[in-house]
Formats: sequence, C-alpha cells, structure tokens
Amino acid sequence: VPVFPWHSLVPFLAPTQSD
Amino acid sequence: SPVALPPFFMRGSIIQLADGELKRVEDLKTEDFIQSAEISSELKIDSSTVERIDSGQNPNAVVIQFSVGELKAQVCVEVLVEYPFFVFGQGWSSCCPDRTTQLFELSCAKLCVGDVCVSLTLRSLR
Repeated sequence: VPVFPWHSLVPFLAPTQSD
Repeated sequence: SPVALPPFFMRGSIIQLADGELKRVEDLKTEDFIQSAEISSELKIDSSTVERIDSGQNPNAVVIQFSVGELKAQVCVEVLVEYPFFVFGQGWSSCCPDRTTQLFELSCAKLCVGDVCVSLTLRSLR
C-alpha cells in the first residue's frame, strides 16, 4: 500500500517577487 | 494548464504525518497539518484566502485567486473543478464537491470566496 507524505496534499503557494 | 488530480486524494489513501503517524486522507484534521509543519524545518503553513473563483480555459477547470500569508501576496492557480483544498476548521473543499465525491469518494464542502485554505511556503523564503 503506498504511503504519501502529508505535504503532498497541500498546495505550495509561493508568492512571486514581481507584482 | 490545469493540474490533474493526484491519486492520494482517493478515499482511503494512507498519509504519513511529519511525526510518522499514519492517517487516511479523509480523517485528516486542521491540527495534523499545523503540527506537521511545526516539526518541519523547511515548510511553513500559510493561510491562503480565496479571493476569486473564475472559470478556466478548460471547461472542467477553474482559476482560483488566493491572498497568501501575512503579506497577502496574490497567487492564481488553475486546477480541475474537483481539486480539493483543505479549509481551516472545515476540511476538504472543492469547487465541485459532487464531482470530487463521485471521482474520489472524498467528502467535500463547496469551496467559496472567503474560505481560508491550508497552503505551504518554504521557511527560507521569509
């Protein structure tokens, strides 16, 4: 049975420097 | 292009928390994410508030605009309508909860403007 790390479920929303 | 839904959102998928504990995806609580991020040396939990939800280029996609973190940085992501986000204090939520439940058997609430989602950033970015 595959086991997935918790952080794979959470979107990585990194603010960009521009804007 | 929209991100395809990965297999770990399927009901019954086994998820490992940062302390090694195993839980099913449908049993995860807000505290599980917060505590896992506290242990992590690289990742930090951010609060990302849904500001807008627009239709995407693909009829099955939506463009979600988030306001991320204390700096309220504006970030847009295009995802399939069934893609679930974890809302603080509420749990899994998607733009089309019926479709998420149909495809992945994962119970979902409707994701709405104003919902505050769990997201990650790198600690080193701060």
